[in-house]
Formats: sequence, C-alpha cells, structure tokens
Amino acid sequence: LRTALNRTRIQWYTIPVGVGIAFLGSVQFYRVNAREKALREEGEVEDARRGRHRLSGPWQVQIMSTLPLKALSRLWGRFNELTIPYYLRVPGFKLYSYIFGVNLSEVAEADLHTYPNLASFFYRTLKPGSRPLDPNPNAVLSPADGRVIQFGTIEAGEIEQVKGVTYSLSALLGSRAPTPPSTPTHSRSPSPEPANPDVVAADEEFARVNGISYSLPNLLTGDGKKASPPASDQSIPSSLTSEVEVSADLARPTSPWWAPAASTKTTLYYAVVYLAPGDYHRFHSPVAWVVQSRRHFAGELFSVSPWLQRTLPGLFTLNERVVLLGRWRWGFFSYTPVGATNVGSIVLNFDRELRTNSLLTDTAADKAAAEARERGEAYAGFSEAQYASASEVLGGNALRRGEEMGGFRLG
Amino acid sequence: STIVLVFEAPKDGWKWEVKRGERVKVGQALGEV
Repeated sequence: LRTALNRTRIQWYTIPVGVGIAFLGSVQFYRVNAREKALREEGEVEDARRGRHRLSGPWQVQIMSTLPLKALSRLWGRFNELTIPYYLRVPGFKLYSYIFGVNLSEVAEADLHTYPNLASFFYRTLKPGSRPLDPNPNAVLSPADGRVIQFGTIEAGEIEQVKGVTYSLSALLGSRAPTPPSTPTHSRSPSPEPANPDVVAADEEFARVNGISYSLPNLLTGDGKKASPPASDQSIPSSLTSEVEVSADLARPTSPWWAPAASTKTTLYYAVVYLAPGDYHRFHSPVAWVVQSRRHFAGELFSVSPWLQRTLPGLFTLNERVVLLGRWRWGFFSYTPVGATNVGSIVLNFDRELRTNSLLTDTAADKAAAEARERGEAYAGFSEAQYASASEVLGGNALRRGEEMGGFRLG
Repeated sequence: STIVLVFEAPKDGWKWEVKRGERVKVGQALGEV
C-alpha cells in the first residue's frame, strides 16, 4: 500500500469557476428553501393558534383577501337600507327581479310599494302555500330555494365543496364536541316552541348526544318516572352528568366527535345548497329535529358563488357561519348557513341574541383569541351557546319539518 | 349564501332524489330514508 501511494502521481487542478458557483449556489438555494419552509410552518402554526387562515389561489383570490370584505358588506347593507323614493320602488324591484330571476307572482306583498328598500324586498316572504312540503314524512327537505351544488357521503371526515375541492368536517363544524345539553356552560332560552310529536316519539326510543347514544331510561329517575326539574333549575342528576361526560371522554380519542358510533348502521351524509341573489332568502327546517347548540364562527365574508367555491379551497371554512348542532330520529344533524359578502348577516328566529357581521362580535372574537393565546391554548374559532327547552327530554330547541328558522339579510 | 347540511342516516336505506346542479325549492325532497 505504501509503495502504491508513493508511486501514485498526484496532480492538482483548479476547479472550474462555473462548477464552484453552481455548488455554492445550490448550497445557498437549499439553505434558503429550508429556512423558508421552517418559517412557513412556524407561521401556519401561529396562524392556527390565532385562528387565522392563509389563502392560496389565483391572483383574484389574493386581491380579494386584501379587501375589507366585512366592512364592505356592512356598507352595502347600510346602502340597501336607505329608503327608495316611492315611485322608484316598483321599477327598481322589477329591474332587480328581471336581472336576478325573482318570480314576483309568488311574493307575499302584491304591492311592491310596501317594500321601502332593497333590504326588505330581499328578505321578502312568500304567499302561503307557494312552497308545499313533500308529503313523504321520511324525506329530508330542501332548506331553501337554490341550487344543489354538491351532496354525498362523508368520507374520512371530508366534505366535497365542489368537484375536487374538499375540506375537513372538523374545520366546518368545529374541532371539539359541544358541551352535552345536560351540562350547559352558557344557556340561552329561546322563544318557546311547541314540542314536536314526531321528535318526542323518536326520543322515546333513544337519545343521542354527540354521536354517543344512551337509552331514555338514563334520563329517568330510578323509579321509572321522568326527572322533571324546573326549566330554570340547573341541578342535573350528577350520575347522568358524569356518565355522559365519561362516555364523551372515552369516545373522543378514537373517533371525531361528529362520527357515528361504530355499532350503528348509519353514516354521515351532506348536501350543499347555494342561494343566488334573486332567491327567496329565508331558510327552513328540513326535518323535525332538536337544535342543541349554536356555534358562531366570525370568519370572513367572501362571495360563495360557484366560481369562488371552485377557486378557493375550504371557502366555507373561511367564511362567517352559524353552525347549528342537534339530533334527529337517526342521530346527528347539523345545519350551517354560510354568509357571503353581498348578504351580510344571518338571522335565527329562535335566537335573538345572535349577532353576525357585527363589529361587536368581531371584537369579542379577537378578545377570545387573545385570551386563549395568553393561556397558551389554541383558539377554537367560535363562540358557542347551548339551547335549553321547557322539556328536559328534548334538551334543545325543537323545530318542526318545514318550519321557518331564519334567513340571510342584506347588511 | 349557502347552507350546508350534515346528517346521520341509515347506510342502506338512504336515497338521494336530486341531481348535482339541480334547482330546488323549500320543501322539495333532497332525499329520503
């Protein structure tokens, strides 16, 4: 080996300048990329912690994301609440109807002069009987006039917004299970509603909370009689409370809170209905069900037009929305009106305290996010209210099939 | 505006009664159990 080394001729060459530059360039390129990736991941974590989202999409979306959409929506709403001169109302509303395809023959008020502005015309009612309910009692009805953008089953916890664009169900509805109705953290008494016989009948068979089923006898006292504390009484039997809590804790690590119990022969379905500007903008209950809680996500107000739905992934999870969570005869049921720039606010008839597209709620959301940050926790991104009802068995606000629930208002 | 419904229903007994892109009105059946 020594001989071989001694006899080997060593000749030194200079490295060509180009190769050196390329080497140094590639090293630098790699380092910059690694640094940017780390910063991006750190930023995403920070954004998630603060409840913010970064948008990806074409230049139109990037420009749109820089606009103060909520402020524009409020301004647009104020503008539409200005009283229109009496003699301009009919031609104005007819022009609007012509452009957006409003069927004036079914509008409740035949005299269009009665609508003082576009906002009131937009939130018009229809003549009685103009929207007959499907006679099949097992049908899930359309909640609104509009176009069915997408429907199907929930696969691996994802909803398809439009073909090829999916988003997580947890991102839409919220990442943690709502507080069981038997242990309300913040109860709000809705306007009294008559109990629905269909719902009561279903409840007598079983009751489900957050995908966890428990038999109705658990809601009864030991002697088989219904425990009927007064509506204002918050003292719930501790055994039931702890039972539901323990069940929820056991269920959480293995499956998302909205997932049906593995033992049931049910699955999750979804449907997305888009309302165009000319459509009737009040929404109705698709089935007989009980709303147990409401979550208000004070997000942005992008347009939800089919074009933007195709262009901006996860659009529904970015926009301001009100998630209503509850149950129906087959288990979990959720109903989510999603706001848009040109609409502005979402109204619920049975929840007068809900304020959407409001500076106050935005400020409250910012404050909640800041408090969560101070505590070192992730901000859930929504405020939640539990609905109480006169009947402890229902544990929420009962809605009849086809009943008007609220609507989208201008501004 | 948009409304998103997510609900639990039987795996075998559910049937959609609408098509993608179809116009619907309040009270019309989207599907049935």
